[in-house]
Amino acid sequence: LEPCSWPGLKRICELADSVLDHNPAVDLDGDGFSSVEALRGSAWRGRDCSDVQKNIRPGVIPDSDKDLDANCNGIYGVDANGVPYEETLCPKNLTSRGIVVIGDSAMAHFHIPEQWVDAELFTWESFSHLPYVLENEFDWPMMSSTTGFVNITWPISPGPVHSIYLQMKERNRCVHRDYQNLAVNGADSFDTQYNQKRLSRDPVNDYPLLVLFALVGNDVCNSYPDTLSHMTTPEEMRNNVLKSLEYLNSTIPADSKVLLVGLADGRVLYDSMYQRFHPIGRHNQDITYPQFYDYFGCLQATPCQGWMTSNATLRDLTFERADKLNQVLFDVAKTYKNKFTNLEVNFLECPLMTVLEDWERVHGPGSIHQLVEAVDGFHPNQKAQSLIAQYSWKYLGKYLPHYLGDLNPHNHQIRDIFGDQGGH
Amino acid sequence: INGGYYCFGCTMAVGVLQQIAEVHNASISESLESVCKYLPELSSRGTHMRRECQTLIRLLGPVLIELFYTHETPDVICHALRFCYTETGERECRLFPLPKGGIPGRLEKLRPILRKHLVKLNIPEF
Repeated sequence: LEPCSWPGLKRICELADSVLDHNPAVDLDGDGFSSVEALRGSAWRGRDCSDVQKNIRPGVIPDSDKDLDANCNGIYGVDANGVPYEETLCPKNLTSRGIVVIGDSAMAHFHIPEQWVDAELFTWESFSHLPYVLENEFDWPMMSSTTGFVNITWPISPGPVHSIYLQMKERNRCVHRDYQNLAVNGADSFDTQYNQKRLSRDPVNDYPLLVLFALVGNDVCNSYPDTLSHMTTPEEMRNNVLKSLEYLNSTIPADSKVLLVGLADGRVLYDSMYQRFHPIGRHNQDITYPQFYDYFGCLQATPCQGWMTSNATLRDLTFERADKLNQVLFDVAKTYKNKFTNLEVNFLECPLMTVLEDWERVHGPGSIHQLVEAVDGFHPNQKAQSLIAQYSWKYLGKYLPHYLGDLNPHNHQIRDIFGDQGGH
Repeated sequence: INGGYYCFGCTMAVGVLQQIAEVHNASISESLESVCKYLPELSSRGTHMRRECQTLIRLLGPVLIELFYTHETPDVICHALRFCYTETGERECRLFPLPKGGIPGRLEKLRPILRKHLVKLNIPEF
């Protein structure tokens, strides 16, 4: 019996299928940027201020922006002396950098509202946003640690928003809207060979980039019962990452920076969740996270047999592989740091781990569950996303300040003249 | 396997619906009626979410109501509706506590109810 053929479910399945190519659904000029929000539009990449002209999009190095806003950063026109604002407020000698994240569901910020599953928190109104959530693949990139830009006040998406993009914009308001979130749920280093091709950047006419290559789980996560034999091997990882770096080197502007982010140690999930009730079991106190994980695994629908299991040996073996893959990422970053002509490579240990450790130190043992998505019991939640952004920003400022671009001394003027620069 | 995501989605949806009726002191038929009310008429791709939802509830509502009143667990209900099944050689997947008689035993008992409703739905398997 095929449920998607049932009346009523058919259209919903079609809607789900339509979002699976991960490209902006509305992109008239084919420049990779869209003027609508969902379906891989401006929730994922800076809003296109003209969807009929390919050379007008976020990230472009503008000619003068006297009459139009070629890079959609909201800065255009001329001052009283006839000098273009873009020239004076975003001078050419200032290093401006857009931000891109190539990653997985943790980077896209996968989130299923708790109100949809816990009967005590349930409200019918919370379902009014269902199509928006479906069209965004259950992801909330607009509130994520790398490309978040908006505080949505719906009760189904609570928590603070901090992101590397917002900090970069705070540092230099000329990079307004210059973000691309190319993360895909379930993506590993193999899928990324395809996903990275959705990056939209002209190596000659656009500003350089800060690229986060952040596949924090799926190279050790899969839904197979014999999960270990389906994990990426160190050799495959090296091969895939090098291919990705070569591809980026050939397609992004010179002076771009790449950060290889390490895989998470997912053992912390089980350790912090195993005694807790899953939202669907809270009312009757009859379903714990281990039961939920095992059910998910039994259906082979789990995002991660290796971490989401009550089998401690399997969790340890998964860690061993993740550790080996991290070693590969570290070695690649060290060996190829300055070997590519257009980009510099560095390694960053998975920031989530430091965030969780710090949280537990401050809030006490057993408090880590406060940073985990309640419904899937797997992803970092909104609070964690925000803390990841804050930690990553501090790390970059301390150890890799040249990754952030220059501080723009004209930020106040930009704010005074252009306000919110057209918003997002 | 065993229904995968469809089974998972059905079990969660039925589980939540059962608990909503309990917590919010609403009857199952009231809860079912409310399911579609808050969905927008149209999504941005022109899908009539509310209309689709109403069609589904009209289709499944009567059998769901009857199964709810026999106090079946969501696992049993989703097996009855064929969103979940147990493939040969695979273990049975279950999220909620095991019902008396196990899932196959409950399904056997429910056969008359299922036959009555599912034949009406013109689903060839029944």
